[in-house]
This record gives sequence, C-alpha cells and structure tokens, in this order.
Amino acid sequence: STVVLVFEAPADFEFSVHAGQKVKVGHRLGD
Amino acid sequence: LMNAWTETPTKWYPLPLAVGALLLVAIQYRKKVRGSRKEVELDENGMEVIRLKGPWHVHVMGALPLRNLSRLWGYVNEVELPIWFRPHGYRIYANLFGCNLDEIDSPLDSYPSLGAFFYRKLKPGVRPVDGAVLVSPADGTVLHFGTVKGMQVEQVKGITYHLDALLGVERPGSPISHAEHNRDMSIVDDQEFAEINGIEYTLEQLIGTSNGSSGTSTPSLAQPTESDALLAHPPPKKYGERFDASVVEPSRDNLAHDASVAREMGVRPAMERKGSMSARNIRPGNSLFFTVIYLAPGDYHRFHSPTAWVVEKRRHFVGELFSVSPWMAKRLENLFVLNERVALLGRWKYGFFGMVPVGATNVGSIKVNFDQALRTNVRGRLPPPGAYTEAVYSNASPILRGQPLTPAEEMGGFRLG
Repeated sequence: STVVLVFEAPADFEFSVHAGQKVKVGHRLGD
Repeated sequence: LMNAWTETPTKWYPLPLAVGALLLVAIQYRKKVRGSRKEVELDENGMEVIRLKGPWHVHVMGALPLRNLSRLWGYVNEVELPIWFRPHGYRIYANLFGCNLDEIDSPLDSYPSLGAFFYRKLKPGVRPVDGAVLVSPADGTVLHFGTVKGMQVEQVKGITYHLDALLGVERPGSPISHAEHNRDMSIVDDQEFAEINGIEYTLEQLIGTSNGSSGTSTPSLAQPTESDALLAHPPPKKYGERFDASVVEPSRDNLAHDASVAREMGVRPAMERKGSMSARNIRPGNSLFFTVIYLAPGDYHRFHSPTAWVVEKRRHFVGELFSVSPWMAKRLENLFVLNERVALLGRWKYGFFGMVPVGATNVGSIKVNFDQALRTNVRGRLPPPGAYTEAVYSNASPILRGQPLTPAEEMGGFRLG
C-alpha cells in the first residue's frame, strides 16, 4: 500500500527526507 | 532432429548495409506511430485514456484476477486462529517482516486473526510527533518526492502521471449541491457568527470554549453509524454522483475541536470562502509538491493526518489492485492512477491539500475512520479508470465546512484483502 500526498506550499518549502529513507508516523517530512 | 541440429553446417555472411538502414527506419517509424497514438488517446472530456502499459510481465499481472485474489486473501486472513497458536504465529510473522512487537498495546493472543494483527494499534506515545509543518502520515519508505511541474507527478525517474488522473477533476452539474444539504446549518461569511440548528454562536465564544478546555487532548468526534449514513444518504447507484457522507449533528465539543484545528491551521473560521480548493488554482508564490510513502507488509498499516487540515471531500476510484512495490512502480506506468484509491481533498493553511491512500493486492481495503459509508474492494464490474464516487464532508463541521484533523490524528488504514 502507498500514501501519496499532494499539497500546495510556499515555493521555498523544503523536504527534509531523502528517497529510500524509512519514516514513521509523526516523523518530519518537510518545513 | 538431433542429426539436423548437430550436422547442419552454420554459414555466416554479412547483411547488406541497406537492410540495417531499413531496420532503423522501421524502428523509428514504429516509435513515431506509438507517440502519435498516445497524443490522440483522449476521452470525450479531453482526458488521457489510461491503459495498462509496461513490459510483458506487467501484462501477465494485468491478466490475473487480482481483485478476486485480494478478497480471497482477506477472507483467509479473517479466519480465527486457535489461541495457543496466535503468539507463535504472530512472532513468526513479525520475524519475517520486521514488526516491532514492543510497540503494540495488546497481548498477542488477543488478536483473533492475522488480519486483526496486521491492523494492530500502537501503544500511546510510541510515535512522537515532530513540530514541523508536515509530518509522515504512515510508517514506511519514502519512494519519491518533489515538485509537481505541468500537472505531472513523477512516479519514478522518467515515468510520470497526470495529477488530474490521480485526483479527478471537478464535474459541473452534480446532482446534489452543498447549499441544499446545508439548509439546516449555515455560516455567515461576512459576520463572525455561526448558526447551528437555529442557535447562534459567536466564533469568539467557540474559540473561547476551546481555550477553557485542555489544549492537549483531542476530543473524540461523534461518528455516524453505518446504517445512519446509509439511511440518510444512500450511496450512489452510478459513478459520478455526489452525496454527503457526514451526518454528524454538531455539538459544542465538536466545535471546540474544530476551533482548535482552525487555530492550528492559522485561519479564522469566518474567513472560509465559498467553494473548495483545487490543485489547479494555487496561490501566487506557492508551488505544488508531492511525496509518495510505501508501506511494506510488516509496517504498521494505519495512516494518520500529516498536518492540521480540513478534508472537504473524498473521491473513491475503483481500479485494479496491482502491487505498489518499488519493483512494480518502476515497470508499470500510471500505477497509482490504475489502482483502487481514495483521494481525500481539502485545504491547509497554505492552500490545497490532498492525501491519497492507494490500495494493493494484499491490502485492497482502505478504511477512513470518519467516513463509515466508504466501502472499497467490493465485488462488481470494474468501472473505467478515472470514474469515481464523490462524498462531501460539509456537514462534519459547520465552522470549517469539512472534516477537521490535527497533526498525527489517526485517519484510517489499510486492511488485508
């Protein structure tokens, strides 16, 4: 299963993860 | 045959250069024809017709009865296991798939079936929530992330799909409008009060109520029962109809929760605008972003809210149930558009926000806690890709005109089969 997020954010929004990284619920994705 | 195989002499000779050139021309011509075919494969609404594309093993998978297999898998995994076997069986499963049994809050023998264990809850506090504006909605692996350019979302490097195909497009002329459904509760946009069931509340009062209560706890929302939802709003008989899935009678407790979400979102409830947000109308200075998180079989399979937001509607796309593993994502184009999925669309403080749980063969059932009427992976003829049923949550909160959610609040999950 997969969860896809699509969202609008200010152009300077930055992801703080990298492809292949394991994450858990509540883990920071971006800011 | 043996004689022919062993005794026939092999004679090698060069092909004329013209044959090689003709072959190249033929390959180029075939590519061009395929490209032009792609351009004209549009439906009557001008949307690209999504078809199964990929190497031969993708087509072999496409020929399998994946939905029936998925449901059979679900039935098998709902079989009640003997109590003596449960701890051993679940430990074997946990070792195979890397589940952390220290995180679960119930003894192993309390899960009657593998399906129940798969949909396990976690102990409170084992998932600390970061203070960032966007947090992970699930346990899993980040497959991909980036910016949506030209309405194209990148599935893997070099393979994209269209955002409209993933989320659906607005259909004018829906049979049920928000206004008709909300006749007994309304929000006055330019004055700061809300009328609920004939009683007027000022928004200051509502927010004040929230301030007076514990700010850290999340009040539980009254949920409609399945029969209530079905009686009040029977599900549509055909694809494309809209209905209101929320039949919650608003209470002051609900309103306090909604006001709390409104504060977290950084919006004033009275500033609600008419209509809903769309991925096509983003604000100046903003961009559209996406991220894809893959949940492996051993992962905790409930999903949570990734931020403070309001879900305005859901679109249920009935599709196939291909595996969504990274292996498949690299081979099957439009994988996330072909699969059964539930697009939850709404808004957050920066504008549009959408979350799409996508099912797979082993986990075809998607559950959304605040939408008891939703049924996924049900028996029946498959509608064409892109067809969906839509439900609006405008009655869930008279302040926010949608289902409000706080960061990391549990939203639902994936069940086996």
